[in-house]
Amino acid sequence: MTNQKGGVGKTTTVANLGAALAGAGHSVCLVDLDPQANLTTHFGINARSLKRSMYDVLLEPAALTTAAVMVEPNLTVVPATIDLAAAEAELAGAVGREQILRDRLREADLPYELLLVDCPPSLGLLTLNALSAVEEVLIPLQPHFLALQGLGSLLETVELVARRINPPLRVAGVVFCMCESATKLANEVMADVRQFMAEARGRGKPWSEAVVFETAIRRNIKLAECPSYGTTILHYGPHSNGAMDYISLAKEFAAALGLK
Amino acid sequence: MTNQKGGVGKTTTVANLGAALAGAGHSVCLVDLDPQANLTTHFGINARSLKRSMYDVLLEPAALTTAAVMVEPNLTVVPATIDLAAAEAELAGAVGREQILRDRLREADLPYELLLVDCPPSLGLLTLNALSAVEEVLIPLQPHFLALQGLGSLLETVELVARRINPPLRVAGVVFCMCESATKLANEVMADVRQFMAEARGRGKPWSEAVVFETAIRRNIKLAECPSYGTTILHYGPHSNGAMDYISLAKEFAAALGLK
Ligand SMILES: Nc1ncnc2c1ncn2[C@@H]1O[C@H](COP(=O)(O)OP(=O)(O)OP(=O)(O)O)[C@@H](O)[C@H]1O
Ligand SMILES: Nc1ncnc2c1ncn2[C@@H]1O[C@H](COP(=O)(O)OP(=O)(O)OP(=O)(O)O)[C@@H](O)[C@H]1O
Ligand SMILES: [Mg+2]
Ligand SMILES: [Mg+2]
Repeated sequence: MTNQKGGVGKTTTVANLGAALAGAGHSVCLVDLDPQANLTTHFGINARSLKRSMYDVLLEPAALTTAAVMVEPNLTVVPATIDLAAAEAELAGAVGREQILRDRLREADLPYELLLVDCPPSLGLLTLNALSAVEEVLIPLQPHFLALQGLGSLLETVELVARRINPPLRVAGVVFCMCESATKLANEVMADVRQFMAEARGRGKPWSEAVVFETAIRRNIKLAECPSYGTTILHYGPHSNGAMDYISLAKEFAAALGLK
Repeated sequence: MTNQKGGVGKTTTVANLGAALAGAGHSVCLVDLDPQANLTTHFGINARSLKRSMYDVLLEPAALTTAAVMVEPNLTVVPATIDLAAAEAELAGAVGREQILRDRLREADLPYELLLVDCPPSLGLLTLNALSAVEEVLIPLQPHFLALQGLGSLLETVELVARRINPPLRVAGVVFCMCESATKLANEVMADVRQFMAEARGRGKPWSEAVVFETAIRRNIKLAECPSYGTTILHYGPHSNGAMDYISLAKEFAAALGLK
């Protein structure tokens, strides 16, 4: 889950889409790769009480499962701490520095069907590690003008990683977040994105087969409230727009990836 | 203007507060220190047509004024390009790498009364350069739970820079952005922040005399629309909530800094 534009709904989507997929019976692991550790906070995990976190997984190195925390049935979180901010500098000189996470994920058979990685708002080494370790990229996008600006450089980075490091990498989909669909701006930006993606069809780009999900996540204050209770929208507001939207997105996502 | 949390209104505040201060007769320079170059885009500056940008100012080195673009009377922007992303790696080994921007600003008498620097959503080298070069820090904050989480590490970073590199550095103020003041969440978070800042009074911290501005910037779609017209809210929607809020913030800001 990546987009270098800040505050577009990356963490909120990893947490709530992850919970909705887990609720549908998939065994899901959420990886917090952001030193801000917002995903870790979202599930009420106290960073100070952790013996292991993503920093140890990347640098010690420790197996991913040794840092994993089960938060709900079928749903596990691998937490982050602020130490992760140092990882970028510490890994900068390593051989194949973009592939450290990939190595970790390959070391052992992970007991999860799905792994969702929450990235920081940058295209730095942590995000490159995520892009090198996975096969599908999800792009959360707030339908605002400034958020649209960065899409080009994000796609270029995906293409570079696919060409040089991780050939199977492709953009699985784009999901609109924090939508105020009554506004002209949102409709214009969404139309722009849909058109851009339609024109890329069949042209052999890593995003040529990307799905622009029909489900748009509406702006809904309960989605911003639930992290303060350390839980997801499915528990905090099961009948809210937020829950309906993420359940509907989970169905579309599972179909797009051919799950079950 | 800094906050490592993404999407909290940093760029929007630099652009519109800057314009409101310029409108009030102050000579203002806005510096884009984010490789996403959203501030540059906000003023309709085409990054591809630039001879010089902040990358050159930091690395060539070139004087700040050689890259400056006048966008309105009293208002100048020093643009960024994506190249700035490379500056972090290129400067990483330099002696006193946090003080490159400070050196540039000291080289010549700048013809501006005020300089506002827009930072990327991180506490990396570009943000450290901004914190080392200025005397006051403004913290834009969306009154959401996740946005509150990062305030601690941001203040710690300010304290470290003040202790080791830039002793006069202090937090001038906190401004609430994208406020939905009818929500319980916003009121709770704002009360938390006001209390935290009140308790720090007189304790000799760089934020002990910080003002939590009375003016809260309300969520207003026109603020998200104006960048697509390459202008600020003062031109695009002069009678909107967005314009009123930023004009009122400019008055409070000028008073807090003792301008005029
Ligand atoms: N659909 C929504 N409706 C209302 N608020 C939302 C919604 N989605 C996210 N939020 C809130 O908006 C803010 C930004 O979302 P979030 O933190 O998930 O974005 P992000 O892309 O992960 O940010 P960062 O770039 O800092 O990692 C958070 O405070 C979150 O609680
Ligand atoms: N008061 C507001 N009302 C409505 N939309 C706003 C408001 N302030 C900012 N926005 C919009 O919200 C988004 C985030 O704001 P902005 O880009 O200024 O934040 P930022 O902190 O600079 O983000 P980044 O961390 O990516 O640099 C933008 O699309 C902007 O147009
Ligand atoms: Mg996040
Ligand atoms: Mg910005």
